[in-house]
Amino acid sequence: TSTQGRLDTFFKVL
Amino acid sequence: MFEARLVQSAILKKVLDAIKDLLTEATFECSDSGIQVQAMDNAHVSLVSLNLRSDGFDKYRCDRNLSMGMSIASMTKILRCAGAEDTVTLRAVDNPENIMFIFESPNKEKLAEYEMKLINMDQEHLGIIKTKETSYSCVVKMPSQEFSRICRDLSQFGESITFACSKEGIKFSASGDFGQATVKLAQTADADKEEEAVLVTMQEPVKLTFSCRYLNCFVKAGPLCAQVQLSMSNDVPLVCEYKIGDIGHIRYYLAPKIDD
Repeated sequence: TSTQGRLDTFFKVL
Repeated sequence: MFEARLVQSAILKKVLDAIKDLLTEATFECSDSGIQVQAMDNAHVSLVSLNLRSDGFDKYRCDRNLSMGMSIASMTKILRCAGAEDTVTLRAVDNPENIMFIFESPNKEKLAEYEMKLINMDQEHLGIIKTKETSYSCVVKMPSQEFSRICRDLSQFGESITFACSKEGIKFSASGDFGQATVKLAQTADADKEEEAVLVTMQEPVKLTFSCRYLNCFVKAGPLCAQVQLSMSNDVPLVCEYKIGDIGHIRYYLAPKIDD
């Protein structure tokens, strides 16, 4: 199974 | 003073159609170089990055930088009041509490002014997309109508769609309780029309899975451009980009599904 990723994981939110 | 005029209000209508399912409100950053919106959906799964360059407007003036928080639903209601052929002008003073939308008919016989209250928004400035362009493993350009169709069709099978791209082309697949679906698009050798072409630029193959719900929001931008560009690398967010005429672009970023 897979879960939806969140963008926060990939980008540093300033 | 801020003033931006577009001869075709239809462009702004289409831009709103392209964001209204993802964002309830957004900060419009206006500067000398144009108008920019960067906002994540509530779940922080996708991000909308809208860029309208000042030189793409028929008239553009921005004396000082403005951040205007706007309700997308209210803006949509106002844009609904514009005729298809109307010119639209956005106008605000320097420390605005309101923004004006002015619609003018082609024969200049009808002038309608709508004022919308701005909203105070927490300044969640996203400094994400300002870094230099990432190079992606696969970049696919394809007809936006075809992409919309595939997302719609495959959404019937499951909650997500897997994109597998190789130098031969791109394969979309979905599976669910009642069966599975696969659509393969080969790179077009010589499409008669540029907008009908499928073009793949590949460094290495990729395979990524994305939520249908978001993809079906992105395809609402289809009417803005005949072609959509999908940029993909394994384990990083998809970039789904639609050009907005000569004025700018809308990019959607979507985090891939990850294995537990």
